[in-house]
Amino acid sequence: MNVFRLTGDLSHLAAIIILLLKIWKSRSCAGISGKSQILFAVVFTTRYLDLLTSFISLYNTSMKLIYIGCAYATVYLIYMKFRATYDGNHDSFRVEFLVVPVGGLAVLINHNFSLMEILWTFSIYLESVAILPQLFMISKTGEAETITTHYLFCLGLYRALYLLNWIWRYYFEGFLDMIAILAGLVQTILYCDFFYLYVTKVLKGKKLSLPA
Amino acid sequence: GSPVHSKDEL
Repeated sequence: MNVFRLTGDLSHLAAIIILLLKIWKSRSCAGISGKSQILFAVVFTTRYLDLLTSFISLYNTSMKLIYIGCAYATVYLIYMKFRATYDGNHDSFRVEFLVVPVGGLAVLINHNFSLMEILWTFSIYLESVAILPQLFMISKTGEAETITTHYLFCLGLYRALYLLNWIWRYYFEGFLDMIAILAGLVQTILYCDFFYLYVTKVLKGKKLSLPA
Repeated sequence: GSPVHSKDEL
C-alpha cells in the first residue's frame, strides 16, 4: 500500500458516496446514466468473486463489500425507488457495443485461461469503458449538474492515481500488470476531456454546459 | 508460476 493507491481508493469511495448522496438527497437521478451504474455493478461483481475464495486483508474485504453494496444500492435507487426521475430517453448508449467486444477481449487476452481469471480480466476491461454511457448522456443533453461533475472528477482521479501507484510499484516492488495498466490508461484518457472542462469551468464556479 | 498481478488492489 502506498499513498497513491490509498488516495486512489479513497477518491473512488468518495465518488461512489457523492453519487449515492446526490440521488438520495435530491430524491432524483436526473442526469445520471443508469446504464453506466449497471456496468459498474457488473464490474464489481465479476472482479470481487475472490471474496468467496481468498482473504487478503480486512481493508481489502471491507472496501470490496462497500463498493459492491453501494453499486447495487445506486442501481436500486435509479431503477426502482426513483425510477420516475430516471432520464431513460437520454440514456441511449448501446451497452452491447461495450460488453460484447470487452467479453471477447477478456477471453483472448488474459493472464490465465480460467473462469475466475477471465471474469477478473473482463471486469478490468469493462471498467475502463463503463463511464461512456454517462459521458454520452452529458454530451447529448449538453450539460451536467455540478454535483455530477464532482462525482465524475473523483471517479476519473481514482484511476489516474492508480497509474501513479503502478509506476511506484514497478520501481519499488518490480510489480507489473500490463492488463491493469493498459486498461487503466485507457480509462484515464477517457476522462481527459472532462478533466479539462472541470478545471476550466466547474472550478471557476460555472455550470458545466457544452457548446451547442 | 507466480501471479503477474496480485488481487490486493481494488
